[in-house]
Amino acid sequence: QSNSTVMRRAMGVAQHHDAVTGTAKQPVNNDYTLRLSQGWDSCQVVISNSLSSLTGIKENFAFCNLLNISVCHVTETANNFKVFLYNPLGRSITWNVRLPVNGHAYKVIGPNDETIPSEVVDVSDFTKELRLYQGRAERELIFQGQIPAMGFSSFTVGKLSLPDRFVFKSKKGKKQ
Amino acid sequence: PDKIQNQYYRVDFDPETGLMSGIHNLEKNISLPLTQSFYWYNASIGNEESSQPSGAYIFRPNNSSPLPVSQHSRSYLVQNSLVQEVYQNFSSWCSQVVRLYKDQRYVELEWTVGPIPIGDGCGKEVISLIDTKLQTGGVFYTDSNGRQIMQRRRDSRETWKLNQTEPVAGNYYPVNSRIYIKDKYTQLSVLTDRSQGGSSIRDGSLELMVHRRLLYDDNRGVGEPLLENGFFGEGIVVRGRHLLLLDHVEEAADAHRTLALQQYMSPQVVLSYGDGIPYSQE
Repeated sequence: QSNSTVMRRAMGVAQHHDAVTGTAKQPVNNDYTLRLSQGWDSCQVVISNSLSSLTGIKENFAFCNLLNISVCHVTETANNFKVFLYNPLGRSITWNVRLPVNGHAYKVIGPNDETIPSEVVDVSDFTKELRLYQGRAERELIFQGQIPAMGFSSFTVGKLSLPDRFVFKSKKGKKQ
Repeated sequence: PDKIQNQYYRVDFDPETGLMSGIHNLEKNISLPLTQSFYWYNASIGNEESSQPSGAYIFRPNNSSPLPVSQHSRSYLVQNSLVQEVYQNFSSWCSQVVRLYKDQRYVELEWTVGPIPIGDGCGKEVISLIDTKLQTGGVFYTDSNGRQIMQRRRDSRETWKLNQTEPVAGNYYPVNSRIYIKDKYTQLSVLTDRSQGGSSIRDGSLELMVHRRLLYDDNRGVGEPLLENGFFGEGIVVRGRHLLLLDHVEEAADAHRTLALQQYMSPQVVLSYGDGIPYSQE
């Protein structure tokens, strides 16, 4: 069951001048935030249902709300995952995707089975410090995705194991 | 790092201070020396002229000159083929990444500010300030809900004679999506990812308030200071983005309107493990 009314109601409440300007008492601001959060949770089901209809595959979709501090359980733990980008604009765009990961190299396959250039960079110490105990990603995967106008693109990401020449061998001969 | 560059933009850094020292639109051959850093206004607790303290409703610094968070930043460069980034650390509570993606026609500043320290007993209103040599004649521009761009003139109002008593706060305006300054030939636009307060207090300068933490109520009804404590009572951290565009005046709107819409209606990222089952509405 999906319903966007929870978000519409929260947005309605947030039209109050104290919500717009941030001049409410702290517990009231917390309540505005809670309502918007519940609205977004509800809308995620709407989007999941829509994507299932559009792709013809019922996935267990995840919405990582903390991507701005490099936290996402799916990308941090899975060796393979899919990324869907939905573009609400009336023109196609290129979007820079940054996802928290723990691997060193990944292969990104685009919607037309083409390999998309990607890079992995370290998460900054500042980000690691401020996300506290929420995420453990050491790195971020970066790639640029093309998305059609008012449509979506899907990308398949797979973790690559490092070639042997990058694997150190200790004196005892154990791979590390 | 002394610069980052893609095919459209170059950003220079002062090797001594670590701060941005200029941006260049390579495609249109425009260069603009500038400095960008973070400052804070010391919040007023009331003075002889007025007992009005700075609070949730009222922005009232006790001095017209903001204090620098730091005179320099500790910086390092991350350079790859898809993205080039300069990480700037101004203090334990203020940092920024200056970023240029491949094929990207703007400069991205991702700032992280907070928790704002208040151990010194001072309420702080933190700004990102860009200083340029543009001759702006006291005029700057802010948007109104991303629609009409309003011309703002320092220490002036369009329909009445203003007696300016607050040289900083009296010139602050809402910025919902963009603020820009320009001279005859060059326009510097900054797009925001949220509504903020902004101004141009001096010719060629442009500032946006990114965070504030205050110790006194402003006696305007809310009945408590703007003092969000967060989980551990030390204040909250905010992270946001400013996008910089440098362009000819007559071509600037094409770029900032297109990019602002892209920010406002940005793509939604959805993830899955990829183990779904076939589905149809039937």
